Formats: sequence, structure tokens, C-alpha cells
Amino acid sequence: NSRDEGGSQPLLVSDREAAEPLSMLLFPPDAKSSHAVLSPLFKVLTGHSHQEENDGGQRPQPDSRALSYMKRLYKMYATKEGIPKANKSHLYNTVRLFTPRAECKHPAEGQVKGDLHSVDLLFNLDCVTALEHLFKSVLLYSLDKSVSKSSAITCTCNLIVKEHDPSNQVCSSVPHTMTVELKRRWVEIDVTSFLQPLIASHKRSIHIAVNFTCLKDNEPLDSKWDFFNMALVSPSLLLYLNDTSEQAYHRRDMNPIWSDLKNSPLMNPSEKTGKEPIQDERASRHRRDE
Amino acid sequence: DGKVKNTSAPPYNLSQFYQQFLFPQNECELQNFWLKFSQLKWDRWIIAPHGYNPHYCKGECPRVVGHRYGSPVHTMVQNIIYEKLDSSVPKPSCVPAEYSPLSILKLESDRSVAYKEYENMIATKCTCR
Repeated sequence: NSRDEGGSQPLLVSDREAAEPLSMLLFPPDAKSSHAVLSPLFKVLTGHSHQEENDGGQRPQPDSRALSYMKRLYKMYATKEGIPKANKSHLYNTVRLFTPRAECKHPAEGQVKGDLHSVDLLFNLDCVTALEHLFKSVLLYSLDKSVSKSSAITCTCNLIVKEHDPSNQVCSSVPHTMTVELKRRWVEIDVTSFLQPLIASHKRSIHIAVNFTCLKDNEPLDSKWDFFNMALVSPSLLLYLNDTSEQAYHRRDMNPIWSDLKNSPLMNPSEKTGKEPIQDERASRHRRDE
Repeated sequence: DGKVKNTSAPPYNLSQFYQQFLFPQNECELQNFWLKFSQLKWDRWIIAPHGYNPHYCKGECPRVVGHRYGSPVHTMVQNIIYEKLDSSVPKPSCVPAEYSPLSILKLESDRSVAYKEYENMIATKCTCR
């Protein structure tokens, strides 16, 4: 990334390399002794579960935490038999979780109070089809360690959507401030307004820079919050989508024709029009025919 | 209708006598089939569920299909044609009439994970058509 200054090094891997265990890329077999002195950042990266190599069509395995989140989501949305739960209130029939293909960490120059770091993230969205319409997009952070007593950290997040044309970069006009409750394992940041134009225009990849400034009790985080600092390094991107293709399941409430019918006087003749019972019968028959 | 044989001797078993007026056996109905995705090697890309019961329809279609199976009148007409006029005209078949969706969690080729809901994956009702 030539526009990134400050000597940052993007971590890019080819598809073949992506199938190899991550630790093999970072640590040659004879460098095990140096593992102990490496920074917490590398410790977090090597803590990811090893990816299986491609084997006769076996697909490369996803990030273990991402998989854990999606399995939990599946249990919330579907019964044991695999049937979508009827009490689901949301309107989307597709949820996609992406892990970043590349991350570029900027050194903290001109560090201000509570300033943490800036991270460039590249997400490949090839799998999103033209028939999938975005409802919501979220940056998902996973906390490996939970805090027993209630603790809250206030973070301000600045997000920049980067385009190939530097003059076309979109900066968040209002920093997103949220309070992170550390009792929860997952932290979600809604980035729908930033990503909606990109996904609507069927961009195959998106490049965003995320900058966090976190404080606890108005003080910068000390070393005991390293686990939290590291969690902010590599978020996943969640897209909640409505697949409009024929194969996808469309709930009745998602169909605009159905909701029009529900709200029409035909469905509620006696209440809205005060018609006589015989006319109600005709309306009832008309409803059945429809 | 001529199917009942005229015999001088009464039925040996009264239960058997009444049985012929009840619903015939092996009528069109929903059947279970528990499919494991590993059997089709789909477990390489389907993470959840590990399998499911799509059901299938099997059985004989009786003459009177409208009331029990919600079949159109045409089905009964075709049945009569098959029985009385031309046996080369196919008799009505027992097939699914309604379906329900299925949710799956799948692994994409780029390591992303997708939750998807697909229409018409499970047969829930049979009909004769």
C-alpha cells in the first residue's frame, strides 16, 4: 500500500499459503525458542487454530473464533432439525462472516491520550452475489478473556473507507463512540452507513482503516488490558443480507405484496369500512380467491 | 361396483369383511429419510446441520383423492381414464405438495462462513397428482 506511510508492512498471503498452518509462516521450525520473547501481537496471531491443508477438495478452514460465532448464530436462528425459527423478527435470510485477507498496522505516531493504533483491513467480498441486498454490516471483535466483575471501557472508533483513488476516500464524519462491556465475549460495531454504498455497487473487495481510542475511567488502558488491545487488531466483517434469489427462503413478511395485502381494507373490512355482513362475506370470498 | 364377489358363503372373518371398506394399505403418505451430509460428501462445505430429514412421498393414490389429498378434479378424471379406458395413461402419483425451508451453515471457498435459509428443502405434505 504505497499510500501508507510510516513503514507499515501489509501481511498478504497467497491462497496456497493461506492453507498452511499460520505458525509455519511466521516461525520456521528452528525458531521456536524466539516465540517466548515475541510481542503479544504475534502470540495472538499464533493462537489462531491451525488451518488444514487442502485435501482432495476440502476447503480451507475458517478462523476458529469466526466459526464459533456463526455456530452460535445458527443455534439462535434455526431449530435442531435445521428449520428457520418462526419467531425470528429480522428480515434477512443470509448472514456472511468474513475474516480480513490483509491487515496493515500503523505505528502509533503522535500518540495522544488513550490512542491505540490504526489498522487497515482488506475484505474480499466475492461471495456476495448481486441478488443479496444489504440490511446491516457489523465489525465483530472477539474477546478471548472475559472480566469477572463488571468493567466498561469507552472507545472512540474512526473508520475510513479507502478507495483506489485517494481523492475518493470516504471518512467518517462523526466518530463512532461506544462503551464496551467486557462481560460480553463479542463486541459489535455497526458500520452499515459506511459500507452500504460499496456493497450496493457490488464491490469485490473493500478496504477500510479503523482507528480506536480507548479509555477506562478517563485514563489510557494499562498493560493489564493487553488482551483487549489485541482483540481490536483483527475484527471480522458480518454482513446481514436478504437473498432475493428463488432458492432463498422468503418469509411472508419479507414479501412487500404480502404486507400490502395485510394492511389493505380487504383484510379488515368490518373495521375499516364498516360494511354490512353480506358484503363482508363477499370480501371474505374475494380474500380467499386472492 | 362388481369388485365384491358374490358368494353364497358368508365371510369367514368378519374383521376381514369390514377391512375391505377401510382405507387401503400403502396409501400415499409422507415417509422419513434421515440424510447425513457425509453420505453425499457435502459435509466438506456444510458445517451445520450434519444432516436432516427431507421426507419423501410414497404410496398408492386412491380413487377419491380430492378430499384427503386436496387434489384437483383432473387427478380423479385421469385416474378413471387409467382404470377404465386406457392404462397407458399414467395413474396419479404420490408427490410432495408442500415444503418447508432449511437453514444451513456453509463454508465458502474463500474461508468465509455463511448462514443461509433455502426454500423448499423439506417435504411436509403429500398429494396425488
